[in-house]
Amino acid sequence: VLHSASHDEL
Amino acid sequence: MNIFRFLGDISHLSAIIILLLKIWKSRSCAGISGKSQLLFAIVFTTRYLDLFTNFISFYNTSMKVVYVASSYATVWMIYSKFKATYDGNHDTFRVEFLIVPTAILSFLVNHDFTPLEILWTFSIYLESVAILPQLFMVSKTGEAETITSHYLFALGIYRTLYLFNWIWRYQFEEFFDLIAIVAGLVQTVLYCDFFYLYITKVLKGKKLSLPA
Repeated sequence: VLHSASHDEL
Repeated sequence: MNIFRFLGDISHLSAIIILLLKIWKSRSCAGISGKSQLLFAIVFTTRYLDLFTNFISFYNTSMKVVYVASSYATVWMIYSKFKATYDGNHDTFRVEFLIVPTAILSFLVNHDFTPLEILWTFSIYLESVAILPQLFMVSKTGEAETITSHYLFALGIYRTLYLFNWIWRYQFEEFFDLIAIVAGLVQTVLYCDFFYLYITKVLKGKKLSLPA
């Protein structure tokens, strides 16, 4: 998986 | 949330507060690159556009508000309130050489070709090089105030801790964001020579001075 959909980091 | 990411956020927040207090208390922004602070304000603005549309947690939202507000306050202090103390002659890094390539790259390499995602990607790429004007200014003036070197250390450590956070999240959460990881590596590498000077000089009570 390239990345998680939601950007949950600052 | 894991300990590395939490410590990283705390380190980032303290860097921002250290700088705000340094300028406000000393009523001077000597030795501070206004260009880097402008770039950080752009980084936070383009990254947190989903501030009102995408609620993740109270912590997430409040930290974003603090980051954006403090970055604008810092830019205002440098270019307006204490502009008489701004050392423009040494803050000469050509930021267009940072903004244009990162903007082009964010169109070419991103996770999703949508406005919000491209702006988020641009913000990630820009953040990785945003400190260059400041490091360039320190090398030009040949030295930095001790409080400024603490600011730079806290700022550099934050993304270094985020690298460990991404290892943790890959291991335990199957989370993997290649763009953030590569940009974070570049960002951390740019601090390496500063880290070396900070640890060998500042921690021994000496002033940070670069071989001019």
